[in-house]
Amino acid sequence: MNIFRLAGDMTHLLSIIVLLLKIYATKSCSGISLKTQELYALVFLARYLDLFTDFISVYNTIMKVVFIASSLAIVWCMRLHPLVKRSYDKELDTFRHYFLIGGTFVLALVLNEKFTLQEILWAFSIYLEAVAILPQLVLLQRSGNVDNLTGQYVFFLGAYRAFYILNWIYRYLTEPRFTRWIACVSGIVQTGIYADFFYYYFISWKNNSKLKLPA
Amino acid sequence: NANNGIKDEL
Repeated sequence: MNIFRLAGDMTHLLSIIVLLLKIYATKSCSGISLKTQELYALVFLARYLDLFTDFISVYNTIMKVVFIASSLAIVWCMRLHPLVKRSYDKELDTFRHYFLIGGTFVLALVLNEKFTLQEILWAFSIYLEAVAILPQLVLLQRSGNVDNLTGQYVFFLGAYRAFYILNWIYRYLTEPRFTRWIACVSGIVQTGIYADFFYYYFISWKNNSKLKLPA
Repeated sequence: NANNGIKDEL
């Protein structure tokens, strides 16, 4: 474990806490894409299959449980909670995310470390995570104004993978045979997708103005 | 280490 990876995991945890706070405090999920939340739940379920087979560390196990439980709780909240589900922007959240699931799964069948179910699902979860934010970014562009907590949620979500890139560089330099090409290339693509959001987020922070994404 | 397929990262 290095400082970059710890910072990345904590930033990821923070993004989930900010999202839970927004939903709990405002009893509303307006501006949040249910499709992105469903994709994240799928990412964690596909990636943490080894939760019960490979014990890495207490930290690793606890974080996996927290990520799976929180992503399922958010999906449950947005679909079933009587008060919250009414504020879901159903007509704005129209990204055809099934194409993302199909495309990334086919890619995982072709590009994986080993043609075993666990490795294919791991690669699938890595590719899917890279594109999972797209429905959310599209929804933000459509809904025009972005409330602070939602903006912070997306910002932390993008920042966490940027820390992971620093972690992979650090591990590549310090561990003799560390290569994790699938995660690293996919992580760079994932962080790149946030680039324009980061730009508009920085502008709105600099001008102290409301975050607006061009339609 | 990370090469024997064990995914030690989240």
